[in-house]
Amino acid sequence: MNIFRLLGDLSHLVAIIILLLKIWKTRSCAGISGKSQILFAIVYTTRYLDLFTTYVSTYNTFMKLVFIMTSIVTIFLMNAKFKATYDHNHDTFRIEFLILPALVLALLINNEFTIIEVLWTFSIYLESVAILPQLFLVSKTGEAESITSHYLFALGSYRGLYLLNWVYRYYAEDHYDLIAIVAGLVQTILYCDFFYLYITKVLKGKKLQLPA
Amino acid sequence: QTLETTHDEL
Repeated sequence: MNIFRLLGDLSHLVAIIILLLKIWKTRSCAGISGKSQILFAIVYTTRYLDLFTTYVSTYNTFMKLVFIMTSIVTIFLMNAKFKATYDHNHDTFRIEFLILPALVLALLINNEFTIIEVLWTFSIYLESVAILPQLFLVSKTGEAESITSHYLFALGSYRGLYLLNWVYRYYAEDHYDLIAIVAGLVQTILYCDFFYLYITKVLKGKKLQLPA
Repeated sequence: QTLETTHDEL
């Protein structure tokens, strides 16, 4: 565990906490894409199947369980408790266009052709694009609440910090996983436009509003 | 890089 990875994990955790707090405090999930949240739940459940087969550390197990459980709680809040506030009309991204290619790619390009490894690879590919429905929703409504922007910034930073972690591990431990690195690059690049708007607008106290 | 597929990251 190096500092980049720890900061990445913490950033990921902070993102989830911000999202849950936003929904809970405002009693509303307006502006949040339920489709992205479903994709994240699929990502965690398929990636962390190794909870049953491999033990890495208490930290590792704890975080995996937190990610799986909070993603399920989020889906419950959006589709049951605060369903009335959910932005159905704007959340129209077709997630099968992300799930199916990720699955096909995972079947073709993986480290090992076993069920658990293909599902791990699928989750890595799917995670890299899982934010697209959310970004699509923001672009459709043309704006995002500050709290949603903070959530997106923390969530986007997490894989960016992982990239630094992989550079570090390459030099310090001679360890690298090309699948994770390429997917992590794609994932971070997808956030670049948002990062720019976040730094130039939200951090200066303005609302995140897209140019008309 | 060893070809073990244990993933120690999240």
